[in-house]
Amino acid sequence: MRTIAIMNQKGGVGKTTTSVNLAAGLAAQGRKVCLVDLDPQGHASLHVGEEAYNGTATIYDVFAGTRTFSQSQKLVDSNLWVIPSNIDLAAAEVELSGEDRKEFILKEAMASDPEVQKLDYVIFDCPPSLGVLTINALTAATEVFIPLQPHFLALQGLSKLFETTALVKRRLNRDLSVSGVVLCLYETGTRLAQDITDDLFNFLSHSEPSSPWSRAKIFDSRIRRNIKLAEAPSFGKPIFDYEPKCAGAIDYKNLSDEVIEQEANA
Amino acid sequence: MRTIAIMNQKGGVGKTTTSVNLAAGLAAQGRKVCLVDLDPQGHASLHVGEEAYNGTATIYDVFAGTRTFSQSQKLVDSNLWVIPSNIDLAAAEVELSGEDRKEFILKEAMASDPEVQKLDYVIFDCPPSLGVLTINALTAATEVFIPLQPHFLALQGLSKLFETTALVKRRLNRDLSVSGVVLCLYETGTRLAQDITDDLFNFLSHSEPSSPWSRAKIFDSRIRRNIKLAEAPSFGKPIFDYEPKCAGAIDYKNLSDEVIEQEANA
Ligand SMILES: Nc1ncnc2c1ncn2[C@@H]1O[C@H](COP(=O)(O)OP(=O)(O)OP(=O)(O)O)[C@@H](O)[C@H]1O
Ligand SMILES: Nc1ncnc2c1ncn2[C@@H]1O[C@H](COP(=O)(O)OP(=O)(O)OP(=O)(O)O)[C@@H](O)[C@H]1O
Ligand SMILES: [Mg+2]
Ligand SMILES: [Mg+2]
Repeated sequence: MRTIAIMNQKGGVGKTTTSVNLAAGLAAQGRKVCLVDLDPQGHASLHVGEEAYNGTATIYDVFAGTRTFSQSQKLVDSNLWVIPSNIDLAAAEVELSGEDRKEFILKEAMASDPEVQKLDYVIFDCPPSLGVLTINALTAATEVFIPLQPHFLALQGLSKLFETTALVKRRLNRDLSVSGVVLCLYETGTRLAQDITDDLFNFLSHSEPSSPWSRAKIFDSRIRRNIKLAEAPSFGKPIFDYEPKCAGAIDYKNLSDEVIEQEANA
Repeated sequence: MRTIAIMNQKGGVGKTTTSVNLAAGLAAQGRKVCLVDLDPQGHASLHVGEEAYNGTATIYDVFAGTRTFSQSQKLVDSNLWVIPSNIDLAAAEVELSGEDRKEFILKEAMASDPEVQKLDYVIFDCPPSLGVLTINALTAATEVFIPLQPHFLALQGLSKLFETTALVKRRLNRDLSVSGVVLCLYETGTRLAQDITDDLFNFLSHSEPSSPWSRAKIFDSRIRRNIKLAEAPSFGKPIFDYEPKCAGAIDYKNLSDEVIEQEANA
């Protein structure tokens, strides 16, 4: 089972769009996938048409210990489950702050639930912050994918991201590594996208062997800017159900294929 | 003197791009403008070429009380000053949490500094959060401009934003009102941008007379998506110095003109 945190503390860079469409792309290839919405904004939940109303199981129940991980999973398509979130999760950040082992609630919920082992992929959509919800994803996961918009200011936040993953790896989760960067909102044909991608490539090729980045690559599949990807959430559908022939669907299919190919090298 | 908070807790929607280019546009028309970078990421500072190194005055000094507001201003162009920020400001959020009147530090620093009154505009670039730094902008300012990307998920965060401004108005700053929404990253010719703009318009026209939104309008000037706006920060220049003829410069000039026209109706 692969456990992947989709993470970047910068807002609006494509975390949710990537979490939802990668999960859907993997499920379409027959993998059993659970998408976990870790953002109190509940955008991933909205995006798959699973707005969490009163009484619905949410990831908050897992944090509060009132439901198990698998009890909170909701089937949204063949091979695709979601554990939705809603604004209750914002309370979790406060409630957890005093708790012992607050960084490991998700990990321990998954480890103690045999049903979870039947999944091929668990994908965590992280909120735009480095708080306790993101840290729970980073201890529950072994892989990190970083969506990144190839803009100048986007690179500035990267060093903070690196520090956090390195800290988590050293202190909380020895198995953590950054598998790669997914270039999102890619404006093809612009100098800026090319320059920033080159800068990123240079940065990654000079990383310390002991850092969690040492084997991170830039995924070959780049997600181009495509209005269809921004429309899909308003229909509560992954891109493949909304507009299967558009550039956004092609790009996320390519990414899913690339992620599946990695299985052979694991 | 007009004091304007450029605010939206959602990340990557154009707050910094708008703060910098609106400030520069107003200064180009002869207004004395001070741009205040309230984000520990320091993006507005970078964008005007004022990265704050050791020893440079920053907005942290104003929060710490070690420098006055006007002592921290740095002239970056004719009529345009910036008070830069850097990562030290992240410490302020923690240090302030116990303080009495922590929501009013900026306001009081400005009120006690006669030099500040010589300015025509103070523009606060807020971080993507509703924490103490943003609250300081909302008590120091009388106006709020909300940059918004006309996407489906962008509307979801709006109610939280409304609650916060209403709460601040009621409890901390009776003079606060939301002047308007600046549509940013506008993808012309797309159904999505048009639909979301219509939804926003309907929302605003049905607001409570007592809410801070009751006279909020959507600025006529919309800022179109334009790669030049994303390139300018890497040169440390507002758009008018970097690429004066591009669509981004035209749009921000229009916005500056529209803001200046408001002076007649004040
Ligand atoms: N490739 C793309 N082309 C066009 N629009 C996109 C693309 N990727 C994402 N978007 C849109 O851009 C906005 C931000 O994307 P998204 O919500 O996935 O980012 P995020 O990193 O999850 O944001 P947050 O930090 O708020 O969680 C959304 O409105 C989304 O629909
Ligand atoms: N109209 C536009 N056209 C193209 N790129 C833009 C436009 N406006 C902003 N950008 C780019 O989009 C990214 C996000 O914009 P910006 O930094 O202004 O948003 P922000 O709301 O201040 O983000 P944060 O929440 O991180 O403070 C930046 O890389 C910026 O250069
Ligand atoms: Mg998201
Ligand atoms: Mg900003």
